[in-house]
Amino acid sequence: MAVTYFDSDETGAPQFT
Amino acid sequence: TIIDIMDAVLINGFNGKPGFGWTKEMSSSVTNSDRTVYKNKSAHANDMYLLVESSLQYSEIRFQIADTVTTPESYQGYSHVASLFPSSGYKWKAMGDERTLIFFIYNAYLLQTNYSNFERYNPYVIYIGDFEQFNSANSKCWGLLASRMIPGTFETATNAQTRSHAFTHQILYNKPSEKIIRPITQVPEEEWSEEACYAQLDSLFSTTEETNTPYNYTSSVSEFEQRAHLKAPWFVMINMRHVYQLRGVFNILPWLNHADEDNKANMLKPLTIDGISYIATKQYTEDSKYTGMSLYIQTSGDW
Repeated sequence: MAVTYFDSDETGAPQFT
Repeated sequence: TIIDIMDAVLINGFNGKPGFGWTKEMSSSVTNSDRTVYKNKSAHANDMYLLVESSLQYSEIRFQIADTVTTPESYQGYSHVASLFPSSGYKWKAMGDERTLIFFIYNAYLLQTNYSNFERYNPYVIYIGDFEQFNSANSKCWGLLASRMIPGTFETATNAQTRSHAFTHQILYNKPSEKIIRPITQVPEEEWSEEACYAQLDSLFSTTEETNTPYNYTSSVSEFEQRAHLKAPWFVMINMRHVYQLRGVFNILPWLNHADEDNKANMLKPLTIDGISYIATKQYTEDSKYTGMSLYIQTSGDW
């Protein structure tokens, strides 16, 4: 299965607040 | 919050990419609780439930896996609890698919600080979901690997994480001499209990002795990309008899130094080897600039 990679620096990423 | 992040990663996606394909099963109706239950799509006979919450009472975020969930407050057949304290401003990375999530939480300072301070800023790494199995048919062949885990449920486990390391810190990768962790829910052929297991993580040339040998290292990511020739998988062994392979986690040799030529961290830097992308972190070993790294998480291609 193709892996998906997300990063908090990407557009639309939720952050720790 | 961590729930917003898990919703985005596991369910909704963002930035033009879909979520991993997990399902969101239920959310707590208790006042001031954001406890949320997700479920993966395991390749094994049973899917895995993941409980996540940010605890106002203890200022932490917590993860736990379970076999069955009746309500967010009532669940059966569970692992130990992983908990940690990310401050506001922490960054995160997530990689995975419908079966498995690997999640990094880290202080952005890690990438700028000198090697003598790496220990303060090590990324927190958590592995949640399917393992691969070989000559067995464990219907619940999945787990929760974190750097420090505590027994009990979200209600009873109150002694939270204060250190941040890769998940090998507590999943002993060399010689487990005591039962300290329950990274899975069900040990095959045993009655379920809250009790810890012997848990050991291993990969080719992964021992402390090997990775502390300053032989054939490079400090340069680009040079490492050229020289790397052996990709060895990581395995978790439970109670000395059940051996499972971690998905997307490798030891790549010859080693890359913990610190680069400028004594900055090589951890979390993107690497490309044979057209596949990775990010690296390190095991819990001595904080030496000569420590070789042996944990690489695959971030492109197929797991």
